[in-house]
Parts: sequence; C-alpha cells; structure tokens
Amino acid sequence: EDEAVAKDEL
Amino acid sequence: MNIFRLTGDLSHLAAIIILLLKIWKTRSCAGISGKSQILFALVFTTRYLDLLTSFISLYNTSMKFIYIGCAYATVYMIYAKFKATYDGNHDTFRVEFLVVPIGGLAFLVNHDFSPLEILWTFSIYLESVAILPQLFMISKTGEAETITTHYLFFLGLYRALYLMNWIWRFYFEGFFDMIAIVAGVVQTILYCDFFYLYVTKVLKGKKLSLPA
Repeated sequence: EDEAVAKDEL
Repeated sequence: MNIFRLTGDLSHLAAIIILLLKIWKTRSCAGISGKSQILFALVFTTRYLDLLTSFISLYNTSMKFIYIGCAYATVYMIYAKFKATYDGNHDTFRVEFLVVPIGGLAFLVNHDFSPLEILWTFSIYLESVAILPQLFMISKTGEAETITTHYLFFLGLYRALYLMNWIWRFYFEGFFDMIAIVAGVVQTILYCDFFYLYVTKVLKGKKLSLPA
C-alpha cells in the first residue's frame, strides 16, 4: 500500500 | 474542499496579509520576530517544491505562489527595507535547536524516503514550531502590539481549522495523514496560551501585556 499522500492541502 | 479547509486557508492568508500591511503601513517591523518569518519562508519553500512536479488546481497553485511570495516579501521588509526598526536584541531564540532535530526527525519519520517527501515532512514539522521565536520574543518583551496579536490569532486559527478539516475528511473521505495531524495538533496547542490571552485581553480592548 502506497502511503504517499496527494498534496492538495496547503 | 470543505468549509473548514477553505476558512483555514483564508485565515492563513489573512494572517500573512495583516503582518505585511502592519509592517508596510507603520514602516516598522518592531515586535516581529525575523527568525519566525525566515522559518515560515523555509516552510513554504520546502513544502511547495511540488509546484515544479505536479499540478493540482489553479486554486492550489495560486495560493502556494501567494504564500511563498508574501513570506519572502516579509523577510525582505524585516531584514532589508525596514531593517533599522527590527528589534534583533529581543529576537534571540536559537533556531538551530529547532531546525536540526526537525531535519533529523523528517529523515526518520516520513511517508516515503524520497527527497521531495522528506522536505515536505520537514516543512510540516517545522511549521508546527516556527512561531516559537515570535512567542519567545513576546515573552521576553512582555508585550505585543494589538495588530501583532491579530496576526497571531489568525495564524493559530488556521491550523485549528485544518484540524476540523481533517476530522471532516476522515469521516467523509476516509482521508488520514498522521504526520500532518500530529504536527497540526502540536502547532495548535502552542497557540492555546496565546488564544486565552487574546480572548481575555485583546478582544476586551486591552493591550496584550504579560505580568512582569
């Protein structure tokens, strides 16, 4: 499972 | 995007603009910690490197540019344009005691051991404590201008609203980012003492001054 998070937050 | 996230971003933007306007209008950066502002510039720089690698939305990209631009403009005003008014004698927090351990922690605890991800993690950890030089400066001088307290209030409110945003996203989207949440909780807790003084003093029309 890829834990990397999409950085849509600021 | 939910209401907490949006108001959080706007609160963050308000804080940044309030600080810039305060310095610009009064032609003075007295009472402002240049060290905290350098840390925030470092936070935005290391966090928004993904501007070079990915596009999320026009909103996302423009806000990132605004935050970075304002952060460097603030640093420029403190250390160049209005340098004569900078109160360096009271801005004595040792930032290396924050930056070095946080750099180490970002290497050890991250989502992915890649340069961009480590720098993003570093920025999240650093942001949580970047206000400490400013709070240290206020505790040293024992007072803060009212406009500075408005800046701090909006800056603290922003991460508190992000906490609400993360609760919302956990329930409705299953979204969960432990690094951001833990750092966000730490960041918000650091403002609690200040929030108390803001509500009990500043909102009642008194200047924020600490007992000697």
